[in-house]
Amino acid sequence: FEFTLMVVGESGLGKSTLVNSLFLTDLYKERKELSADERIERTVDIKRNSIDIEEQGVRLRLTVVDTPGFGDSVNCSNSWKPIIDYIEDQFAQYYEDESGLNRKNIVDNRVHCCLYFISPYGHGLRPIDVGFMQRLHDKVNIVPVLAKADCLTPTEVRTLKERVMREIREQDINIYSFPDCDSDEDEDYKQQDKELKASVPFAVIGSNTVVEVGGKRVRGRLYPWGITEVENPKHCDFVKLRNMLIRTHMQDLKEVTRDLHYENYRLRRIQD
Amino acid sequence: FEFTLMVVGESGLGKSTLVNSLFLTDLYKERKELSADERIERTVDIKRNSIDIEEQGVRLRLTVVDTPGFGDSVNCSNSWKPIIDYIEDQFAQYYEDESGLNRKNIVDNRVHCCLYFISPYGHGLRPIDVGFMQRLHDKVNIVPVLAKADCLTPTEVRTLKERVMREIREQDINIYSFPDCDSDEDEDYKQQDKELKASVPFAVIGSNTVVEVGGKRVRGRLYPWGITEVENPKHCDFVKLRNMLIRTHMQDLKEVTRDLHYENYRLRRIQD
Ligand SMILES: Nc1nc2c(ncn2[C@@H]2O[C@H](COP(=O)(O)OP(=O)(O)O)[C@@H](O)[C@H]2O)c(=O)[nH]1
Ligand SMILES: Nc1nc2c(ncn2[C@@H]2O[C@H](COP(=O)(O)OP(=O)(O)O)[C@@H](O)[C@H]2O)c(=O)[nH]1
Repeated sequence: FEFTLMVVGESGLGKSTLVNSLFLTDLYKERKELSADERIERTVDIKRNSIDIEEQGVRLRLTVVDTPGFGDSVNCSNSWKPIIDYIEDQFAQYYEDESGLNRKNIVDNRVHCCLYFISPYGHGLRPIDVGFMQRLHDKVNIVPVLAKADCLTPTEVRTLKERVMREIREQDINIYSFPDCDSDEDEDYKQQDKELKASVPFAVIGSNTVVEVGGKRVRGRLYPWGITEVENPKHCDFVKLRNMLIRTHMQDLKEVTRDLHYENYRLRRIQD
Repeated sequence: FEFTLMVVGESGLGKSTLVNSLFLTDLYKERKELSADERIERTVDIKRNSIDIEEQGVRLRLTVVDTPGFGDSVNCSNSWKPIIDYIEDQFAQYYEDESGLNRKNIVDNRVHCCLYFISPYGHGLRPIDVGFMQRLHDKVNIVPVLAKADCLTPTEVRTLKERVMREIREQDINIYSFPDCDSDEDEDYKQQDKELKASVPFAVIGSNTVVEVGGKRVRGRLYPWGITEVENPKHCDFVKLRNMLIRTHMQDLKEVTRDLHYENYRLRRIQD
């Protein structure tokens, strides 16, 4: 099994912490911190890291594509271009391999899902968020997440989610939409599926540290006023996001990439 | 007594909530929320609001200058220009009034202090923060604050403060520096003064809501995992900032504006 996940958002939104929490890894231990000077110079980089993980007995080669520099500089009006180019380069590569002699051993590097991190500022989508999603929604499955959800009270989370979804609709952005579940599924499953759809954008908290809560050791963040627990559904949607990505929707994310986004690319290639 | 405070930072960093908390007002109740579309179009606005408040028996005309739009658009490379123009326009106005006939009744609209909000979501100063402070540090007293400090654990607050101060030094930025206290002050005062200097940038939390904690009603934010209290020194530096602005350092902020920033402007005017 191969799966490629792209992670996009301004630096400091907890992206690497979240990826490490999702897959219980330490993918970023060699990342070096840039100084303010270096960050002023930078443009968007594309970095790829692969790890083999095992989920529920299934071995998975997970590739995480990072986009450091996105949204960081003073002028971000080209922040999305390197990302668009990367996604289309993978389509191009696949297209050429597919038409080649050795079709049996194609390596599929296409991006199956893009986690887009929305800053928990509280007023809704920012211009850079709209700009990115409008240009990428027809090239990759976008799953928006509200980063650092522990900065928001439950009321603020609800308000922000409603606002973001309304703005996504008003701006004609097509984020990844969960398929309807089969009518012969049991009631429990249908209920979970309904709650999943209603949770978007997923409000997430991530943590690389383990804290003790009520005698149990959990991943969380220790504040003077309390402990936020990553896997506590009353605190955030981390568990929903993880289940969706790794258990219930990985297959569909790959199929939509193949049958919709790559297909659009292929048709454009044939016509040119 | 007149005092003009300018507030600068990206939208959503809790600036209006903090100003309301500092002065126990509701300065922004008529602010309308912009849609994502409107925010894409916008450039930096300068808005001024004045209120009369009483602090410790002293009546004060407080003017708050807001800079909505700063740091919000996709291309922020001119975000600071309207702010520089505004500050210099107030100097120009004062300069002309000072050389005019009616010197006794000059209205002093010069900006005495600029609270610059640093996002808690970064790894240190962002390019826009450096860009702003480098251009404004010789025109106005800059007091940096770490916004929404309840997003940071105590360790993260310490690390971010050290990083920000180191980057400020490395980038040759001159933020407002607290005067040394007189050697004949008592030990308590000297200790408080030392702690004040060591707290910069002030890590602040603001709140428009009152919550009940241990039988007391306090300003704070109610989370599922606990309550952050605005005026609890174990939670943030709000009280330090408020004391500095309103009690101990208001006079010095006005004097430095007059004797340093305005004086620089005056000398440049004379030479041109
Ligand atoms: N409040 C809060 N802070 C977080 C969270 N996840 C990570 N952080 C902190 O945010 C900072 C930046 O995290 P990092 O994962 O490096 O962000 P990245 O630049 O987006 O990869 C670190 O100090 C993290 O400890 C979260 O869910 N909530
Ligand atoms: N986590 C956190 N949120 C805050 C704080 N202060 C304000 N907020 C919330 O942040 C959002 C934006 O606040 P606002 O004052 O309007 O920000 P402004 O756009 O900078 O003026 C609102 O939902 C506030 O309730 C704070 O200290 N911590």
